[in-house]
Amino acid sequence: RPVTMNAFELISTSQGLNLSTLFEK
Amino acid sequence: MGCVYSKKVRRSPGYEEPALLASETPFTVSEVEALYELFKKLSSSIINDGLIHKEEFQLALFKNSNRRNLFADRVFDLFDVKRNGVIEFGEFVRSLGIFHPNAPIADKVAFAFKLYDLRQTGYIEREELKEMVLALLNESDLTLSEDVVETIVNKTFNEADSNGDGRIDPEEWKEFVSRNPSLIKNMTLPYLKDITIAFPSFVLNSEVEDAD
Repeated sequence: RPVTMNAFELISTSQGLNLSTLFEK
Repeated sequence: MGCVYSKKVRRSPGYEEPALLASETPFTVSEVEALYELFKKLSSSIINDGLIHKEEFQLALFKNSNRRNLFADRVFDLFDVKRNGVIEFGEFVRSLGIFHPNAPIADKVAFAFKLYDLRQTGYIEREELKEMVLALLNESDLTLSEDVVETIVNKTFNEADSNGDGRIDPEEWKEFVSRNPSLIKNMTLPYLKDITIAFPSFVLNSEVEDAD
């Protein structure tokens, strides 16, 4: 149900914000 | 004779003492040393100059040095405190400190605000929010109609912009996050608690230095 989605919640799923990948070997 | 100089370790430009960085961040000295191992790896992946360039940051995030992304650009710009186009070691550690599980929530909330305030006006504008939603959709190969995007943006804005002036200020953001704590979930990296396990080779380097 995308209409009820919080825009910031949606944005926070961006791969560009997933810094845990910096720690991948 | 030569022993005195044999302990000279090549440091990156912008290197700062782990003890100093540990005193300003949630990291311990040995965790900062472990982060230096990670930093050296990231900062030598393309250009071996001990500084993290945008391409190296993109390579680490996406396994592709050419993959541009609005959010990765914003994170890079915020890490690059001196705004000289590269991330130095001190900048790297201080910025990652915000993502530490023990870092103050207020720091995480403020960092997220700066991240989303794309044009650095001190407010998150409706246009910026829409731009970020579109960027996310584009990145995820998701297609939503213009109407649905408008609805999502409007609904979020109506909830966050409590004084109704058409933009989200830092106070409104703080209040909005306190009602929706999951919004700053990505401002915490659990990895940072085990950084010495993830990058244990600092032990070896420390021993080399101490041996002198």
